[in-house]
Amino acid sequence: GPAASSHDEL
Amino acid sequence: MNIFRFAGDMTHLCSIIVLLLKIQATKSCAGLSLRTQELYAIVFVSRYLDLFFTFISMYNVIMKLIFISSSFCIIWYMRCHRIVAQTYDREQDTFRVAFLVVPCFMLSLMINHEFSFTEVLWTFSIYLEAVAILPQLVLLQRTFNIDTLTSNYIFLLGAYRALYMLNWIYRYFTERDYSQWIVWTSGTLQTATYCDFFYYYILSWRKNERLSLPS
Repeated sequence: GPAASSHDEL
Repeated sequence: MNIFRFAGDMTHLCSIIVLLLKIQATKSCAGLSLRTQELYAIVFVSRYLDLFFTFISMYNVIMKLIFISSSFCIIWYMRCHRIVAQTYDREQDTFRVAFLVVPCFMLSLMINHEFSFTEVLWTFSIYLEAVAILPQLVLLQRTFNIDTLTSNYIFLLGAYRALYMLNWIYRYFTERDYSQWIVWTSGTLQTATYCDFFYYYILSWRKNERLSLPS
């Protein structure tokens, strides 16, 4: 999914 | 970015800065587990390796660099600083970190979103962060020493956990396709291990309070 590849949290 | 996430990042950052300032001011790291601090450094390095591969925002880049450098700064104080290093409870801080690092790495090889170098390392960092406080918990149970671990640090670390959970709940309800099971599961476990730590911290605090009471 899109959330998996883009880790925008720290 | 929502307010919970931002406040969570800020309290996380503050917890590290407060710890660093406290070490600097008191020239002591008594009661602090070097192994936990080293695990945090491993967590930050393996998670933020994506600095080289993906750009999310300037905010993310700066925060990542601050997290990495401040964690190494704490380690430098505990290991190398002429005065601070002498206050480190070397004999008591004996938790075998391999018991945490190896299983977390194995798990990240098995359960991940995608079997790639950065993705596995990212997953590893998430698992490791969940248990990284355990050496600190063991040291606290052994020594009841809360010298450097001020209540500010403990409070900020707890607030960071709570705010990040609120952030996930908020994002789940406001964003489409936002779901991250790995982060949620290990984040919940992390908060649980933290609560355990918090419980022993209060216990030690009360014990110290009793010891310092005038007779």
